[in-house]
Amino acid sequence: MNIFRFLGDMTHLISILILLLKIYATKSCSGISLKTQELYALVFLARYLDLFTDFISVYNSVMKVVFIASSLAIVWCMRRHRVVRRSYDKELDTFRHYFLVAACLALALLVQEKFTFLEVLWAFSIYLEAVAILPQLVLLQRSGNVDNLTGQYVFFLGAYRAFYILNWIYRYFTETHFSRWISCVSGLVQTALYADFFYYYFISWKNNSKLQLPA
Amino acid sequence: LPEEKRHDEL
Repeated sequence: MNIFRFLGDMTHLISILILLLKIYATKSCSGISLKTQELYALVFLARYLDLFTDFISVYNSVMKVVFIASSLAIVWCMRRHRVVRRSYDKELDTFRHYFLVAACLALALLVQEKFTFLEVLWAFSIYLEAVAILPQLVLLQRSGNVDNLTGQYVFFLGAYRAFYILNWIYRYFTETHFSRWISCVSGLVQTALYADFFYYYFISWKNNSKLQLPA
Repeated sequence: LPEEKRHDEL
């Protein structure tokens, strides 16, 4: 494992910890899209079914369990927690996320490395992860003001994607048989979706002002 | 790539 991959995993983990911290400390999930969180839970469940079939390393297995457990915990809190669920911006979180699921499933059935149950689910999870942030970005855009923790959550998620791209570039040059175009193309699409957010995050950081997205 | 190492990322 190279340093970029490790930093990517760590920034991914940090983003989830920030989100859990926000929900736990403020007992509020305002500004957070339940639809994006549900999509991530689905992404992890679909991709990490290989926990039962393939073993890569203790590190990989532990991280997979952490990602599945934390994403389910977040969805549970937003839907069921007596206090937290009251702060959910339901009327702003109207993205039709079922269409994303259907489109990604259709694409996975058409484009995958092998037509087996696990491989189709794996491709589906890669495609879905690429677009899962969309409901969250739409929600931020609609609410305009972004609180600190929510802004940092999205920032670290974007950093995770950027590190993974560096990781693929590194692997491309250091490994003899490195070709995983499904991951790489989807990863590039996913990172591109953050470009706009990063731009405004950088502006607010430079001006030392509150993060605001244009209407 | 060996079969079992194809999905070695998270």
